[in-house]
Amino acid sequence: APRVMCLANQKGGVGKTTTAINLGTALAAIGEPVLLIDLDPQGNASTGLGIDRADRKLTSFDVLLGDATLAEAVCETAVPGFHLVPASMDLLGVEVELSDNERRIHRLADALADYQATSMADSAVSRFSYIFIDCPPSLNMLTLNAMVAAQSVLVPLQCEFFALEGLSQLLSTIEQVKGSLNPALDIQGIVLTMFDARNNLSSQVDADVRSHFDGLVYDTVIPRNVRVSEAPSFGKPALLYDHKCSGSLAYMQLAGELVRRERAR
Amino acid sequence: APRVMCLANQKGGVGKTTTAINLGTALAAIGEPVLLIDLDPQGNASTGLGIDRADRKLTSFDVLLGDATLAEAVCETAVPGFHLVPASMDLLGVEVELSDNERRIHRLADALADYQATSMADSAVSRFSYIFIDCPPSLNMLTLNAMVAAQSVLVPLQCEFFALEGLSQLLSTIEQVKGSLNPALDIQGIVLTMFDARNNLSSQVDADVRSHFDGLVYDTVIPRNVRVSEAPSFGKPALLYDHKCSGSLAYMQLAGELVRRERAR
Ligand SMILES: Nc1ncnc2c1ncn2[C@@H]1O[C@H](COP(=O)(O)OP(=O)(O)OP(=O)(O)O)[C@@H](O)[C@H]1O
Ligand SMILES: Nc1ncnc2c1ncn2[C@@H]1O[C@H](COP(=O)(O)OP(=O)(O)OP(=O)(O)O)[C@@H](O)[C@H]1O
Ligand SMILES: [Mg+2]
Ligand SMILES: [Mg+2]
Repeated sequence: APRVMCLANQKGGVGKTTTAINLGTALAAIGEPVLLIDLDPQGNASTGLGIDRADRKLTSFDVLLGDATLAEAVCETAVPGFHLVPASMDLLGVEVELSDNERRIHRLADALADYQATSMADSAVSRFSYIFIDCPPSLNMLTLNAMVAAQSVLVPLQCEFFALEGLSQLLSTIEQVKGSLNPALDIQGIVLTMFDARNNLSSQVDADVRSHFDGLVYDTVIPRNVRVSEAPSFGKPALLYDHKCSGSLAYMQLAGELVRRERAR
Repeated sequence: APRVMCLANQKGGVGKTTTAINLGTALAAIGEPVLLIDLDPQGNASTGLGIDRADRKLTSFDVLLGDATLAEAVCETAVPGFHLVPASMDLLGVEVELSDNERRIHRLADALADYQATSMADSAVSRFSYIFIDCPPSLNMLTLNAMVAAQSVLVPLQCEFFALEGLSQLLSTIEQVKGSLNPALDIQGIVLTMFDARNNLSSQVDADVRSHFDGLVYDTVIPRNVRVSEAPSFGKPALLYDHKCSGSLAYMQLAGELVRRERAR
């Protein structure tokens, strides 16, 4: 069965979407098929994988409402072995739409359970090694749905002071969800992003986080690299846009480290 | 009466808080007193102005619930002429706390109206030229409260592709609020942030935004400057941490441009 993880951090702009896209692409490139579920109304992961708004027929909103199964909403991307459930702005209305539904926090978990059952019975349904869920920058119902559906949280952490400040809040939220809604929820790991070797702040954050959470922090650090931020405007992951740039190489390295750590578990 | 504006953008990490802190400081420095209301549960604006979590006795959460007036929650900062209503994590629970309250979207507007009435009657209550509201990165009840209470939205826009993608959604949300909840709501302006002269992406975003929204975009562009991101770890605005750095100079220039445009309105 696939390993399901959500990319969550209520601090904005820390690299959740960029990590979902590029780590997903790198894992697919080394033969580990990935499904990415875009749960952010902004739909940046869908755009960054080249799925235009006009082409998003069935979305994660339809899945949460039960108007489509996960299998129906899955679509291909330009990356072999990397599939996507796209997002749309409709997600902004999901809290209101599901306000009377007792299972509203479990909608994604239920959809995934249904999907797993289908894929056991029907080998044509894609089998994934990893399922990623890209979350919006808040601890709202969408992020809660992701944390209830996932087995772990992958935490992208920008090497900046404000991002560090929010980490303890995020970790305590994960503990709360683990204690009440999803006992299986763990921390997959903390990945440092937008590391800028030219400034002290990055190394201070790196040293600080490793001293507090050593075993959880990946050895691989993602550098700040303009090619990574240019790629989404072409609807491509950095690995397709420029596979030799420092950002792409780091995401390939991260994919290897993630798989090694998974095997060692 | 003060000009009330909220700093809003559902895209995360675009410089909302950094602009609120540093533009506020710059305005206070040129003699225009400012009040900043921190409406983000992360409380980054409060931390960036040196107010430790332990010192936040009354917060914006207490004001929204009606447990404290705005006047009671206002506290001083290290910057003369710059006051703050701090935020706390309690704000995460405000939607649930106010779910039965019909005025839940108007709580901040009501508190501000009450404050204005008090300050007319009692000259001891600080008179501000500008009131800023720092918003979280989502279009939720907190941001709606800010948009209902404000006369305008100041939009920080990071010079990156994903940030540009979210702009049209933000502008349409502003139109919706203007049409239904707050007819006075306008766009104060769009300020380009984290502009990196070394890469094409920044100039492309700059050219793109000016071609679509020319009159709304400030001439002043805030450069990416590591001193700006180091300052919050010392609990200081960039202007106090390093008043000669490019970021501080840009925020001083922006303050002048904002005041000039206000006078010309
Ligand atoms: N390693 C990197 N080098 C340079 N730019 C990066 C890097 N990683 C991300 N970015 C850029 O930084 C910005 C923020 O990244 P991203 O949108 O992935 O963060 P996020 O956490 O998903 O944001 P949100 O909170 O809005 O969902 C984007 O414009 C992205 O292109
Ligand atoms: N001009 C700048 N130069 C360098 N770094 C900057 C600049 N402006 C902001 N930053 C840094 O970028 C990060 C994001 O900025 P900030 O937190 O102000 O954005 P925000 O929109 O308030 O984020 P959120 O969506 O989480 O509320 C912070 O770590 C901040 O220190
Ligand atoms: Mg994102
Ligand atoms: Mg902020």
